[in-house]
Amino acid sequence: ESLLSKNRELADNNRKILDENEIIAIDVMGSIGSGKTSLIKNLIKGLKAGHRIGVIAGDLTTEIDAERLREGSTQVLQVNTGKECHLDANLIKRALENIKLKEIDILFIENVGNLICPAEFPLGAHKRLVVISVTEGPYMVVKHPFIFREADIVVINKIDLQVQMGVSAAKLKEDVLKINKKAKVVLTNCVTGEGVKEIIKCMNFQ
Amino acid sequence: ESLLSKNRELADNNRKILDENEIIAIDVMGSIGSGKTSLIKNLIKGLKAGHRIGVIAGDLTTEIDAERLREGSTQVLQVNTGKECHLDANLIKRALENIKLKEIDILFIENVGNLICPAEFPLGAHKRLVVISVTEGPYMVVKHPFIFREADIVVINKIDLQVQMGVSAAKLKEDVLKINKKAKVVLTNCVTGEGVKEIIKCMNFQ
Ligand SMILES: Nc1nc2c(ncn2[C@@H]2O[C@H](COP(=O)(O)OP(=O)(O)OP(=O)(O)O)[C@@H](O)[C@H]2O)c(=O)[nH]1
Ligand SMILES: Nc1nc2c(ncn2[C@@H]2O[C@H](COP(=O)(O)OP(=O)(O)OP(=O)(O)O)[C@@H](O)[C@H]2O)c(=O)[nH]1
Ligand SMILES: [Mg+2]
Ligand SMILES: [Mg+2]
Ligand SMILES: [Zn+2]
Ligand SMILES: [Zn+2]
Repeated sequence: ESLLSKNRELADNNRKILDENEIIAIDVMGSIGSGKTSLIKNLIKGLKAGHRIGVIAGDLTTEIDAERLREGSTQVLQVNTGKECHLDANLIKRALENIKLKEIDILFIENVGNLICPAEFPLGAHKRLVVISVTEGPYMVVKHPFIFREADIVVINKIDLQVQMGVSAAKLKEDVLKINKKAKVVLTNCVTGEGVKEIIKCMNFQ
Repeated sequence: ESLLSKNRELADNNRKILDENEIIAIDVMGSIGSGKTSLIKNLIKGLKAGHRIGVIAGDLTTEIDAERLREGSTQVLQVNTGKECHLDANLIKRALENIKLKEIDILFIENVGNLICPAEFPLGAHKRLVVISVTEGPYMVVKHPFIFREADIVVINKIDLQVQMGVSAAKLKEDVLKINKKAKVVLTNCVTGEGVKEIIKCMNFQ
């Protein structure tokens, strides 16, 4: 049985476990350093009044992101992938076994910084969110069609640096909609929190 | 035979072909959008007076980087990896068969934007150069030790944005030297070309 179909099977099983525990899970993907952790921090701030939030932070070998996220959420688990360049459904299956599932209703999963492989390895989340930033240049979307085709929400971050970079966030948004007209695209500044309210709206949490 | 040792074998063979043709090859790796293409453009500008330069540009599906580099170099070949997140020695072997090797003496290989897998897949180049930029944040080096351990030259780019990002390029340089004290680390601005002369010096071309 191929690696991808085995992963698909495990992802479907993860989804079943999340649904049984009434947890909505969001797979947060994006380029290296695009702002995934900063975005999750902002989302937790905006959601924690009415929710109990858990986080699985994926990274090669460090605990840096898990440490940064611990300040805001109830349960943060760091998963180290060693040399693997993406999270997979098996790592998530094992992580779920180490989380008190009855105590959370939203789960953010920060994927490894990579615009290529996570598109091929679903984790069983309900929503797939991709974060890119204007500092990566104007070709980010057109160069990585597969991941944007799979995204429910796309965040174009670091809009405060558009002028210095000579890159238009609005043009990047257009590029996304050309590939995937059903994607919700939001422009953000994850230092000030601009745009985060709009993302929370598209996520439709109660 | 494992995937990695098969790749190692093909890399050694590529190296042999390059040496027979008296070509110095540089594997240019780095994060997505860190400035690899901009750096190669700058290096070509600084070197073309005394050299004949070829480029292999690696990307998923587009020809964007090859197009941008064609203006400055004698032979530019685009290699598309499809869904593979790194170049491998086999793709380079086939690319070398499509380049007039007698007509170049320097070959730049732009790897796919990824700080993880290229560390595991040598291509047979003489030098390994890694480009990161201050806009990815302060943890880039400590989070990806393996690739910096393998690097001969490390470029910290977009230094014009240090203040706005609140990220110190000098600190990133220190982080590299802690992991790999033999690496040459150069700070650059690939829009103005600042720092490029220093990289050319470390490359020791005649
Ligand atoms: N100027 C600016 N900087 C930002 C913005 N959002 C995040 N940053 C900075 O960008 C850097 C990277 O942010 P992170 O949140 O760590 O990015 P990440 O995607 O989680 O990074 P990795 O997990 O390491 O791939 C940090 O220095 C942040 O402070 C923004 O909107 N504007
Ligand atoms: N402000 C600033 N922008 C830069 C600098 N170097 C490159 N850029 C910009 O950064 C963006 C990405 O540059 P590229 O050279 O395409 O980066 P890359 O690493 O080749 O990108 P990919 O191949 O797509 O991964 C472009 O918009 C460049 O103009 C720099 O030193 N400062
Ligand atoms: Mg992070
Ligand atoms: Mg490029
Ligand atoms: Zn991968
Ligand atoms: Zn990979």
